[in-house]
Amino acid sequence: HFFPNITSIPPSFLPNATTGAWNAFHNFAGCHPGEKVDGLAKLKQYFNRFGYIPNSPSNFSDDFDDALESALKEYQLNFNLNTSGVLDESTLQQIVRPRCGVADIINGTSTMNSGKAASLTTGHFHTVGH
Amino acid sequence: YTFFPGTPKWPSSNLDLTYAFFPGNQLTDSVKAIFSRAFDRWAAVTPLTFTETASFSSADLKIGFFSGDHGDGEPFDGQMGTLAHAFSPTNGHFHLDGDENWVLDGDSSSLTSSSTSAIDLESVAVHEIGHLLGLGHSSVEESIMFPTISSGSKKIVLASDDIQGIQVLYGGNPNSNSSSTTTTGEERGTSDSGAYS
Repeated sequence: HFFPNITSIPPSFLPNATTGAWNAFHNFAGCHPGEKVDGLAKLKQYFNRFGYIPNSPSNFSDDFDDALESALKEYQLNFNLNTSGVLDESTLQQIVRPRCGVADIINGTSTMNSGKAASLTTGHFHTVGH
Repeated sequence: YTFFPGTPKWPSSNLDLTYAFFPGNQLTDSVKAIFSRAFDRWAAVTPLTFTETASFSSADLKIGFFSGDHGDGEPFDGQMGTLAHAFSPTNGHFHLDGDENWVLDGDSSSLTSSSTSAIDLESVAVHEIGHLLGLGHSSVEESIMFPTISSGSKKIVLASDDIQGIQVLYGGNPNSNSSSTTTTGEERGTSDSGAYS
């Protein structure tokens, strides 16, 4: 569907703005490691889709396990969020945004913030090239 | 800026790239012009050139709108969610989700961005062309290669992070004074071409 500008979109096309593919993830606000929440498997599929959970089991569980916590922290690092490992509101707002389908981590190689040397991202270390 | 694993790029023997649109989409000239503008942004800061060709099969870069499962193992998911994907060099395939509300001028300054499910086509095109040329995703939120975009927003100007990355791969535009600086891996983060800012 092509429109010359936003105001030209018929109102009947707009209600879908609140039913985006990932909007249901907002229900996981506040979830933390150790919990089991219905539907959490779909969030794992999301992280698997974009490379944060590398191996895809036949079906994901609804457990907030170590794999999900690790994926979440890596995602938070890549998107400049607080790396709490908790599904806080700012993290969920980022997750549900429409995005490019290309993975952030390809063949296990993290390319964004989490793949950079600590000296480049934190500023706490001083290195000398030899 | 980042690159795909192995740092794939277009060979120096083929920097004059052709692009074509999937004939089945029957895109209008105004839609095609959006992509032309997006290519121009990358051409301005590199030695690369982009020319439209009518031959889809022989084009270096193949652009098409598709819905759902379209045969490449990366099915689209309907409105919102994933918007598009493109493959690293020298694959050349660039697919956009045909179920989105694509706007040709996504400037939503008069609207609340959360009130619409419209996606600015040029913003996505500029981003995906970055992938076609070899750039991966960036954590710099202002950069074109940041993975997400808010509905109703428009981001089409290459940031210094984007320019530094693409110039590591291809060098600067020899015909442009403003992009003459070419960064290397050792210089990343310390050199700013200043082009397109």
